[in-house]
Amino acid sequence: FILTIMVVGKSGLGKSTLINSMFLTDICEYVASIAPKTVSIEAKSVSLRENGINLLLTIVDTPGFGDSIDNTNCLIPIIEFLEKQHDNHLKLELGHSTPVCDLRVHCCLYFIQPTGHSLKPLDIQFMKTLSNKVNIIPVIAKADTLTPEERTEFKTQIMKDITENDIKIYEFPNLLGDIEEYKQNKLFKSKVPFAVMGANTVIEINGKKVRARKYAWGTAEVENLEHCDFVALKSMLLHKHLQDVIDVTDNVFYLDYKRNKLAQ
Amino acid sequence: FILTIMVVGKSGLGKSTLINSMFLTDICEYVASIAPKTVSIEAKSVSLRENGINLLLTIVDTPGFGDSIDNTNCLIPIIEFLEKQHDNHLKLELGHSTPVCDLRVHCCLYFIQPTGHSLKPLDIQFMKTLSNKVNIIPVIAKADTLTPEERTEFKTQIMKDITENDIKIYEFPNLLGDIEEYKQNKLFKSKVPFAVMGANTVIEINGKKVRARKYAWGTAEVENLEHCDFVALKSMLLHKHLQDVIDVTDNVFYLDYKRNKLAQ
Ligand SMILES: Nc1nc2c(ncn2[C@@H]2O[C@H](COP(=O)(O)OP(=O)(O)O)[C@@H](O)[C@H]2O)c(=O)[nH]1
Ligand SMILES: Nc1nc2c(ncn2[C@@H]2O[C@H](COP(=O)(O)OP(=O)(O)O)[C@@H](O)[C@H]2O)c(=O)[nH]1
Repeated sequence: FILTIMVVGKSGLGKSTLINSMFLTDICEYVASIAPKTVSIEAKSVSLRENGINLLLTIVDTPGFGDSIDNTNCLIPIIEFLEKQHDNHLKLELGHSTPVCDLRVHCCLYFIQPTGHSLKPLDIQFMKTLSNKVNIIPVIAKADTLTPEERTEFKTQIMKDITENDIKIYEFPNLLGDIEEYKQNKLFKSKVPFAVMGANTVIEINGKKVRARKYAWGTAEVENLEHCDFVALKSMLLHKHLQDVIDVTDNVFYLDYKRNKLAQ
Repeated sequence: FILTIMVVGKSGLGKSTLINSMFLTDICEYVASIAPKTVSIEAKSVSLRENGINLLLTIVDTPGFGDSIDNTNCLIPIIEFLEKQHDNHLKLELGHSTPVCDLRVHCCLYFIQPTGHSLKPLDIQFMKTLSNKVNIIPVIAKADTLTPEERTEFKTQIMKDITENDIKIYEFPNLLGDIEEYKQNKLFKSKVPFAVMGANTVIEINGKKVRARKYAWGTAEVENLEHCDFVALKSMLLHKHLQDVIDVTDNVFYLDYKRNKLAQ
């Protein structure tokens, strides 16, 4: 399997930590202080074994996104990158070039600040634009900032903003196999947008080593479904619907690009 | 005592909750979803009794700050407001007008997002500009987002950014009274920038009702010094150095404005 995930969101929302937690690798370095002046696109690939399958994973990072005083143009390098990959694939199909590594992005994890209010104007506008180019999976970053009640309310408001602004986020399919699979898929699907937490520290809890964040008032566990939706995101994206995000990219976004390009 | 506090920071950083927690009043309404297109200035006053003194408190809120896609001009209405108050006071001194209520801002609580990295370019530029006009007290918002280690590291990085960028934040004086007062003042002073948490929920802990945030993994208490620096901020600003922030505003920022205005 070749899987390319783009990560979009302001600096400091725990994106690197989440990716490293999901893939149990240090593919993302914790970049310290210097915020780039413009958005740059950085792709890093790693070969992994996930859930019994071999995965060639590429993470496309977008440092500088949303971090300037004026963010009017920060989508431009991102859209250019997304289209360039479709263009490379098209050239390959038409026999115009020799094989280049296929970096078409299968899904974009869009990180939302856990404000507790609603989507920011920047998020609404940018998610809308991106949703026409790539599978968007919105995630609520640093979900341990929200109490259970706040999380529920915030998810409701986000989905309301998404619907009202006509943002077409990626929709996980239903699993029509056995009844247990169907029910768990339905349960995980109901948690969208996933409220995620990541951790780069491993803590021993009840004799077991787990990724967790240790506060003075308690320890938030990444893989505890009562603490956050990390397990749901990982299961839905990497286990249950891996083939579907790849198929939608091929059959919807790529064909859309091809149609427009050939029409010119 | 007349005390005017300005609150500056992006929407969703818990500003309203913190102010209401500090003054045990609902002076700030929890404004829901609609982010204003430009920065507006809203002043709300309330009469309180705090630590045995009568306080006429005015909170100057700045909704819309930092919430647009392009934030280049979001300081303009704020600077205009700050200068207008000095101007009103000058007109009064020169006998040019009848008394208007004195809304000169004694301190500005500048809310920093708990990213765990460093100050954002916007924060550096805007804090620098504001620090020439008003007492700036930077606070790390939603400090329960940070583990104790992250908090320490983040504070160090923020102070480094502040020093390197020559941002003159308000400096609490030393208390040269008795040794106990001196030591507690020194201890609280060492916690700058204060990592604060606020809560609009009251929870019963060990038979006592306290403001706290209840998570699945534990309850973070606002007034527990091991959980956050709320008690230090409240004590330093409202109890130990209330007169000093007023004096510095009168003797430094107001006189500075007056000198420049009369020189024109
Ligand atoms: N509260 C909280 N902090 C987190 C979480 N994930 C990462 N962090 C911390 O947030 C800071 C920034 O994380 P990082 O992954 O570098 O963010 P990035 O800039 O978006 O890549 C670090 O101090 C992390 O330990 C999370 O889920 N919750
Ligand atoms: N984690 C955390 N959440 C907070 C804190 N203070 C407030 N909140 C929550 O953050 C959300 C926004 O708070 P609010 O005070 O309206 O933020 P404002 O927009 O800056 O005025 C609400 O859901 C609050 O309950 C805090 O200290 N920590």
